[in-house]
Amino acid sequence: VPATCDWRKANVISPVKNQKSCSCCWAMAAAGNIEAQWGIKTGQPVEVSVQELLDCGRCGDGCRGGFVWDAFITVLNNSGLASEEDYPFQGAVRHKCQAKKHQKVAWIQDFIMLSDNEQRIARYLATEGPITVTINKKLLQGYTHGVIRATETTCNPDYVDHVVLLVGFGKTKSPEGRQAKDASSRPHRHSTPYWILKNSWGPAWGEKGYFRLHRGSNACGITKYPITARVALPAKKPHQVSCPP
Amino acid sequence: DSLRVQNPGPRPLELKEAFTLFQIQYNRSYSNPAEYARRLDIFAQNLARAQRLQEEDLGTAEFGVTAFSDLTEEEFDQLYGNQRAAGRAPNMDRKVGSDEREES
Repeated sequence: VPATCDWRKANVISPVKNQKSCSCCWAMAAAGNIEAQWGIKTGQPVEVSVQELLDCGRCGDGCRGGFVWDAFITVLNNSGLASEEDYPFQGAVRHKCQAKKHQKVAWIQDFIMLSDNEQRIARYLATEGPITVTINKKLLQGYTHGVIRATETTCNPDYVDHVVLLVGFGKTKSPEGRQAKDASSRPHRHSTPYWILKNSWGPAWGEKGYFRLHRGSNACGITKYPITARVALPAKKPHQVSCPP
Repeated sequence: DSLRVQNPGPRPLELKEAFTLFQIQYNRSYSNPAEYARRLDIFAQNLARAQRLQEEDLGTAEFGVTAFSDLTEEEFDQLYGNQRAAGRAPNMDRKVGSDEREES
């Protein structure tokens, strides 16, 4: 496992989306996962249709929540996804699947759930690409920036209600943040390991649409459902990209 | 503690100023004075909560005014939470699939 990894630097992460009043974090994270995996495995950046996941899902109203695995099942059933440009996000479910009208721009082989071990998650992230995780979003309402280091009391890891895309990890340079945050306390001598996560509340929220969670303490239940689609093309010459540090 | 002495928290006038700035930044308007007063109260509670979270957080995170500062926790959950999946999920064997490609 490398010390740092940030897939945003590899041009495989699409711009931060805004789910607005549609509770479709699960579809946005799934789309981001497929985009990243497709970009890494094929070398071609792509932006896929979240609306197709909402309109064509087997569970109905995707704006009232959903599961990442259902998004992947929709992709498998439809033999891929259309582009965001062809089948754009409307912020509401239209209940009329338009999948057959549009050309597929990306598809997946299958999907898997990873182990709940943060070291193994980091290894998979670094070697294979971004994955979706489901977390407790309690601390995100007032989050502006920095690394959230929660306890089980401040952020229950067993209650998870928001899906986001894990795109990297790193460590703060000691003593980042805390010194400025609280002048009365001594600065931390140790750096803080963190995960980098892509949210779907627009680029104006958090750190340009992203946030950071402490790595190594199952912060806000990040290890509960680490799920990823897998993209494998029968290419003669497989495209391989390493996670940029 | 010294932090509280230095930053005693927003006083009523400062709070209203902060709320006005919030309304401008996030383009918020309210239908009547009662709704304005209710949202101002929620805003104040969220700022107090943000300050408490910042004191409790063990990392470098900062909490403060966001686009969601005029929403109660319940409203925030309803609007942005994954209600269908919150806190529960279908029973599943964690061994389904594997992160080792060779084993799949």
